[in-house]
Amino acid sequence: LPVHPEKDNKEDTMLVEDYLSKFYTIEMDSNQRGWKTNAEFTAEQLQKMQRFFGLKVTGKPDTETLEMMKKPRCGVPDVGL
Amino acid sequence: YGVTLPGWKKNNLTYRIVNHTPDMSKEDVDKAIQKAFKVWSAVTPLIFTRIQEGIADIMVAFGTKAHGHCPRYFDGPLGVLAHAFPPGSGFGGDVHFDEDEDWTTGSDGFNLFLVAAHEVGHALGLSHSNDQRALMFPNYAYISPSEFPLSPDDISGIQSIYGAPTKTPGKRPAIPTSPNTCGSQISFDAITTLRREVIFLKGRRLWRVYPDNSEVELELISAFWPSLPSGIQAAYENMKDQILFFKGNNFWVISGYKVLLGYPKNINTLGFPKGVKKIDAAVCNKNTGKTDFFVGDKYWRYDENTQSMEKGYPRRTVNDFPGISSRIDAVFQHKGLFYFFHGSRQLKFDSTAKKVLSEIKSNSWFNC
Repeated sequence: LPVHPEKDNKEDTMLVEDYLSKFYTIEMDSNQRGWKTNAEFTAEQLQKMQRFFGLKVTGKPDTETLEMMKKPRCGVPDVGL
Repeated sequence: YGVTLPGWKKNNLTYRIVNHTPDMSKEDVDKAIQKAFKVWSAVTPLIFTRIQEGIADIMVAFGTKAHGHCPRYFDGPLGVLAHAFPPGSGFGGDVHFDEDEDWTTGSDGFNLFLVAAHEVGHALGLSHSNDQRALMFPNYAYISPSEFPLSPDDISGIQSIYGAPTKTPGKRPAIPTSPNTCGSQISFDAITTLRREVIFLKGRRLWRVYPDNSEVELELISAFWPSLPSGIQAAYENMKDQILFFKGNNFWVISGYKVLLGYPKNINTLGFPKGVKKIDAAVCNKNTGKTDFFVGDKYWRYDENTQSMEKGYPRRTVNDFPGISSRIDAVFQHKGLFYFFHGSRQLKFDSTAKKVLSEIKSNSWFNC
């Protein structure tokens, strides 16, 4: 079976996880997180980031979202302060 | 805008520059940081005093990766450029810069003044804004340091915490929110018509002038076209109700509020030779459907119908436009006449009679 290139893009996955953990993760206790899977939680954070930057809110690491994540920026989180 | 309250409980704040980046002279670092604080003192009652020793409210330092006891770390070149902490004791109010970045006073690398002004915004209690025009937008965006970097959003944010500057005339500089169009030295980067309007561009801003009823509106270029850069160098309206904007060897085609897909493109797609790096000014002659591009003391002519550059160009501008001998900042056509701008002067030119009719001040369109 052909491997789906998007899935296979480890670098992008690391970029997304690192970006969301730095700028879109609010420290919350496990109760608050509830039964969300990692994927659901990440999709939710991605939507938050996409909404903040005025991107299409897909909850997926599409090209436009990855491009935004690669821009030089301030290290202060965008949420949760 | 967003705020992290509470702000500082006092208006007199101290700052200390703990160390310097080797990328710039110490003097330039000091100047950039001082100017960054001035940005915020211009719009609030806050007064910042630099101290050389001891603990200041706002400690400014350069570090790499994990630095001191800071709970956050830097990530080498690019990525995170700097960070700061909201008002408070300890790390509160402190500003850290990633020394692995290339810090400069200009547009190359990362402009220390612009990043410092953003981080000081955090140190005073602002969080990130999702307004792309705001200084407190999280991503780095270079704007000319000569321009006042705060947007209305930034000013509303900081004044929601500290209020407006105290009214002591003569003590505080006026808020330089836009170049004074009636100043005697005003010049423009580019000018274009748009239907019955004339649009004057300078830095990040544009003025919409309605010649027939003396209305003038000031806006940020990004308010209409967020993906356009500041510092547009040439612009003209073609025959298809579109505007073309030029900066360096890139150009964009705009239709209404939309930047057409596939732009920016390189100007050599229009037929310019590789040696042409930028366009000084451009105007489409509505009578002939031909566009003249002015570069230095020469110009090219482009046929909008055949979408191709005419043969026999470039030609020397002064040969075909007697009297137009210096480099041109901007040009546009209004009621059949052409207005060539150079610095604070403009020449009214009759292309039929092939002569300059009069010389006027560049800001004559602004009812000064």
